[in-house]
Amino acid sequence: RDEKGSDFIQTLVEVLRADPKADLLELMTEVNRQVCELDVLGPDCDDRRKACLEIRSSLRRRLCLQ
Amino acid sequence: VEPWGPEPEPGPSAQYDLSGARAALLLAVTQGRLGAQHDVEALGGLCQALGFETTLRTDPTAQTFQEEMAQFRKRLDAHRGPVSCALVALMAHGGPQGQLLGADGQERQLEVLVQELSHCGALRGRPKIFLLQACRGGEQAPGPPWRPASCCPSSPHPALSLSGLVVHLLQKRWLRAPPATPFQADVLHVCTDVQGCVAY
Repeated sequence: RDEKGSDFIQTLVEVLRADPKADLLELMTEVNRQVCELDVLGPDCDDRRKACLEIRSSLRRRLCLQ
Repeated sequence: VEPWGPEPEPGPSAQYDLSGARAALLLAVTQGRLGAQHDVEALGGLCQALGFETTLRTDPTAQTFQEEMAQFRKRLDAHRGPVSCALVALMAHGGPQGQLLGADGQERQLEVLVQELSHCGALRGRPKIFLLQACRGGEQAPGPPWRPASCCPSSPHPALSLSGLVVHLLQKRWLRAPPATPFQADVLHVCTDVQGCVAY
């Protein structure tokens, strides 16, 4: 985050910009897939860690922002 | 369709009508969060590109978090035309019991902020998107047992599920005054990490 922003927000922006007409829930799944693929350094910079989003939806319809 | 009235049952391929106004509220603590400005700029640009009328507040105090949410709700309820979608992004340090830390180091419970929009009549039956970029604990995955991180305050209270708390609070309102659409419906929460873990 220090240099480029957080993996979550930056990946989310990239994925939504690439396909803004798609269903948002599907896009979030793609964001999570990409975030889970990333290796991140832990706070001590001595070990590689994984991150995983938590997505909770009570949407009743498809949500397409464009 | 009246915002409080019954709606037709959505079919499997139904899509939210987003022809009305869209509003976004971005609350970001950048103090002590190096690089957070990159997120603010990227997300702000995306929201504008997607047609959201965007309100940005940087370095809110804990009190400001709550006040901004309340004002956001009031603005939506006072909007002349229909509001079709709301997006709220909360970016700050956080803790294991669903706390968000304001720029003043004070805490606010995330579920209280989320609940604010469940009272918004203009958003009844409309999609509400919550993006949370914050630690939700000190655990690292995969990693060692819980280790306190400087960004995540410890608490003497046992960990509670944020989603459980939100549902509980919303259900209490549901039981008092059953609306046409459940308060819990039409919400999308996306958190940068699972309950109890740090955000990288």
